[in-house]
Amino acid sequence: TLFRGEISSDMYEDIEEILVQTDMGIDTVMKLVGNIENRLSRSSKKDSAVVVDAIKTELLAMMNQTDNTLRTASSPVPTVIMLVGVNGTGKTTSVAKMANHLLKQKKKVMLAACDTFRGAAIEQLDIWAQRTGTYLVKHQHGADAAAVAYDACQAAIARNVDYLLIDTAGRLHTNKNLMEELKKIKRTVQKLIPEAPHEILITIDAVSGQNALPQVQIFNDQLSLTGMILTKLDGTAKGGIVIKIQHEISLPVKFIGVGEGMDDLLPFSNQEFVNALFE
Amino acid sequence: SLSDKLTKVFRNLRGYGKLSESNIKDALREIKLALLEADVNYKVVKSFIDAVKEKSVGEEVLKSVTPGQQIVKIVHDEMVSLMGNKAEALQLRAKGNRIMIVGLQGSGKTTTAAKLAVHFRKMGHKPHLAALDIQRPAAIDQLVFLGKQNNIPVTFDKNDKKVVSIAKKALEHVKNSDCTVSLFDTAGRLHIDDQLMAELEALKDVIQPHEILFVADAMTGQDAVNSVSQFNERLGISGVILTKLDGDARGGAALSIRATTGCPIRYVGLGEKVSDIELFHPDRMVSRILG
Ligand SMILES: Nc1nc2c(ncn2[C@@H]2O[C@H](COP(=O)(O)OP(=O)(O)OP(=O)(O)O)[C@@H](O)[C@H]2O)c(=O)[nH]1
Ligand SMILES: Nc1nc2c(ncn2[C@@H]2O[C@H](COP(=O)(O)OP(=O)(O)OP(=O)(O)O)[C@@H](O)[C@H]2O)c(=O)[nH]1
Ligand SMILES: [Mg+2]
Ligand SMILES: [Mg+2]
Repeated sequence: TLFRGEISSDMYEDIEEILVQTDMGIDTVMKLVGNIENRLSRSSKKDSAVVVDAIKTELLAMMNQTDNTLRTASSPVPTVIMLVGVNGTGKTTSVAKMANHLLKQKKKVMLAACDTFRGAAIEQLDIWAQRTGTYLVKHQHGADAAAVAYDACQAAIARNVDYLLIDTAGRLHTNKNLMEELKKIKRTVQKLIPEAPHEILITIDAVSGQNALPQVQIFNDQLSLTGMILTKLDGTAKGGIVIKIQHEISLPVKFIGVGEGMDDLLPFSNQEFVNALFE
Repeated sequence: SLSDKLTKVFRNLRGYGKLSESNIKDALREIKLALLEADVNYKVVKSFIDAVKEKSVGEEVLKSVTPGQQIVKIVHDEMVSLMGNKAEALQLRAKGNRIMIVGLQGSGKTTTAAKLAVHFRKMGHKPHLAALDIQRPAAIDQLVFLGKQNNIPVTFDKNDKKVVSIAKKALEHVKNSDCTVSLFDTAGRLHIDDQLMAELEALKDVIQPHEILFVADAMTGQDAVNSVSQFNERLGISGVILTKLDGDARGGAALSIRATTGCPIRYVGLGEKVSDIELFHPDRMVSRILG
């Protein structure tokens, strides 16, 4: 039990400390505490155990009911999933994990190496392609990322794959040119497969603080994201910022990353996530 | 900005009298909110606010500035004294410098190792890089690529499955060369992974580094104190490098890290190019955190 005895004003300070340290943001916490104080003051129960349940209920409400399942193409075209996000947040590793996840479901998967910029980015994805037994479309280092995407879509259609996963280079949301490059990749994919990309997922590092919100807002503004992947949840960071993001943008978390291996990807559950905030 | 908010708070306080606990209560709350929004750790904010309160209460309200500006100055000065007053660059000796680069996954270690190598060469040193990440796919390729791109020798071995043995090879190469500073890039790892933290301790034993630099992402939130204090406890960190400061993250983790470990922040990463590294300026960081 997190709190003992009668509900007190000290307790609300402890709640604030615990929740703020999950990175959900002081404004979210104050709103939540306000709602709870209101509710509990009208309730006859004075035991502190009631408080944790009240917080969890409130957090779930803040998270908005969002669909955490992966979209699939409605017609016999490959489902295109594009991974975007800030540098080092886990895009390439998440592409590998998703490929593995889909292969286990007996789906035909293809990968596209659209990070043509960073040193050994193509080699990194190539190794994952070999480990998962997936076909990788790649050009040389420094090639046009949109050209790779175009080739990959053509190959995916020709080979009749179920899923095409596109890995992109890390970039800051504040870099206008790099955001334009992503939009170009998206337009290129749309040329060949009009309703693609069916998913544009942003990776958010669980270690991120409040900056994850503008990251998601700007990426979403520019690309219309369909979901998030919350990575590195196997660390001590709680990733509470996704609560704030969901509260503001209603963007679902489709998966969580819980390690560096290809099996370390789990579907996101609002309830499990909220429970984990208190562990 | 914080100073606008504080000016508002003190709108009703006249130009005479003292700053008291009651009239600065709202100001302290504004400061707390601002620091938390800038990602400074909750506990660090608490003790920081206490320090500001102590310095503010009893202060004469000056006639030349508004009470809001007065408090801002107290906050600013308190933060600068925490962060250090000036840049604290790495002090290298003429030769034989050994530097270990450590940190969580994806924070920017490999890129930073190359940046530091080039930076030291500009200062007249002969740098050397050692590829000790044998776990991440193509990590060795990445450092070898950066070495080639910037004409820096790299010790690596794709067939050696023991990082300690590769470290020894690197030390041997450096000994038989005219290199003056060797940088050891390590695999990203979690501070709670006991086996991998023990691996770093074993590497430290073999390398006997003069510097162990913790590379942290500027967008790190509340968790900054957890990771850096574990790394510091087990290894002893001599300095910190804050990366991706070219974004718009406020960088409050810098204050959390400094307050928790006392470790100086040496450099900041300002982009993906090898030249995108600068000395850390505490006063600039303070302005950034205070918005
Ligand atoms: N512990 C842990 N590490 C992860 C997770 N996901 C990725 N990583 C690690 O984080 C580091 C960066 O992962 P990448 O997949 O290269 O990240 P990225 O977003 O593709 O990076 P850039 O392409 O350089 O922007 C690697 O060391 C990964 O092994 C996770 O869920 N848990
Ligand atoms: N914008 C920006 N990107 C950076 C900076 N430093 C590193 N990066 C990028 O961040 C990503 C991760 O960098 P790495 O050097 O691979 O990180 P790492 O800590 O070695 O990763 P692991 O070895 O997997 O733990 C890459 O895309 C880098 O180009 C920086 O200062 N600014
Ligand atoms: Mg990548
Ligand atoms: Mg690395």
